[in-house]
Amino acid sequence: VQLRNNPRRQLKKLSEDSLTKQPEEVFDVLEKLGEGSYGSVFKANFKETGEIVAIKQVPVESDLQEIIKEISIMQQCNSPHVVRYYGSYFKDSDLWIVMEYCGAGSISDIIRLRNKTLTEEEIAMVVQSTLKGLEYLHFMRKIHRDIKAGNILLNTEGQVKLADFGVAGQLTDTMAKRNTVIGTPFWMAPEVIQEIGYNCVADIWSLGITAIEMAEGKPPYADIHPMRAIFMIPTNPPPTFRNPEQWSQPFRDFVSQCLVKNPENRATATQLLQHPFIKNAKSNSILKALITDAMEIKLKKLEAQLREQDQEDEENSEDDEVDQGTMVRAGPSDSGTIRAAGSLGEPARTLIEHDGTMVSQLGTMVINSDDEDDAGTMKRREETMQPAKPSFLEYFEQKEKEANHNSGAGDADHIVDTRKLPTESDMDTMRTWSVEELRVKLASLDPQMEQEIEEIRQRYQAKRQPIMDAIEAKKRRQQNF
Amino acid sequence: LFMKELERIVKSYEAYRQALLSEVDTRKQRQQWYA
Repeated sequence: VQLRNNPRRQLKKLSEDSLTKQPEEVFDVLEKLGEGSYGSVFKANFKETGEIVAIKQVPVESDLQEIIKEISIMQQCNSPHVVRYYGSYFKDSDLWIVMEYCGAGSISDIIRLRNKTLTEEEIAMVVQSTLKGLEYLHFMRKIHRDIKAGNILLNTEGQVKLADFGVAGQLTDTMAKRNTVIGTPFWMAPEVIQEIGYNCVADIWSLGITAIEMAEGKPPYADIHPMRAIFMIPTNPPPTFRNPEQWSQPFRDFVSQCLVKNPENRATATQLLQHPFIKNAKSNSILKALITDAMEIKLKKLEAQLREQDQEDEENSEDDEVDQGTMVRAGPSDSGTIRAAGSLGEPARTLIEHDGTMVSQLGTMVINSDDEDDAGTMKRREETMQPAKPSFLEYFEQKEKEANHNSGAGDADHIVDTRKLPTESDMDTMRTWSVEELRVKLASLDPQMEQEIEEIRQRYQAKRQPIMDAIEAKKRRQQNF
Repeated sequence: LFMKELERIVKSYEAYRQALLSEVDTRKQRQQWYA
């Protein structure tokens, strides 16, 4: 636990020289930090400068297109509030993505380690920086799509950074609203669940949920099965705090402004940065105590683990390593801290954490991959007026199928099923047209088809480009880019 | 996927074209009948 005050060397990007070497010549991989979307993340030492970096190792057989999209988005970002990308390597069957290291881990790691939620002051600071990151991303026409405490990282200086762009999306002018269901169920905005198209303010809803998560230790509906929660989010009024009286009026107001169901009436990141709760946030030095505390606990746990390994006779004491199961709010006048239940246990104020089954294990869900999205599935469903099965139902069914058979189902069938064929109502409309109108329609079919083909071609080209660039870069730099 | 998309577009337009042609044909037959 060292909060060194020495000025950090600011690695901007790996040099051509570093990129042409084998990654193990450039880095010493130190320890595994955890599992991210699509791969494991390791802490590593950049030998040239001694700087610590994070390396995400992703098996190349995983969804390369998604990974390249993640790299591409990180590459385009240059903000102190967004985790930086330094370069990538191909090593055996893995892609190594070298990124900025955030030594204190994620906000959810910190909550879990300390078994304490954040105070309002701490939340205000974290949310302020997150909003700055979101303002930047949204300005760049990017949606994060998976804002939650687990994706907000802290470095040891208390700087807050957005991470995990595994599901982030780029908005284009022709596609101002996306309709891919993506994110983590409890944090998902109603319009995302409803698949009615969404834009940057979907991240603001997730931020409101994250603020509740930081205050209460888990997002609303976390005790409910995600399948039910997913029905409840669009139908119920916006969620609020379990015990609203325990939180200040500015904080409650801030959360209520994030959790506005109609996205058109929801505040933007820029507007929320002017909210009194955010404007009065203290500097990031207030997070240092929290970081020191978390890192001390982490160190103690590591030491304990090492001792345990030495004393093999100790059995399975890892159970109380992370989740104590029960969390107890310290007291009504307290600033929102919850502690491990023990002698303080007052049943009426006990918050039960269900071993994280609902919240942490479900993780991020990705429905309607962009391939399907681009294939216009949503549009086609509307056109043919067929009662479409909600994508999240398909998601859960697929998850179950995977769990049962561990086998992939035919995507091609799905595409064939959604083929646009004239419906009965189309035929009825045709019957009302004059012969001249029918002829005009017939004449316009070819240009229309050509236009649609051209649009599809351009969309695929846009998707293909980052992959082609990566291949080109790989060729140029002898494996690395 | 791109090829599948192309196939889908072409087939759906073709189906629509056939429906339109058949409607034009019906109208022609109807006109002939009335004539």
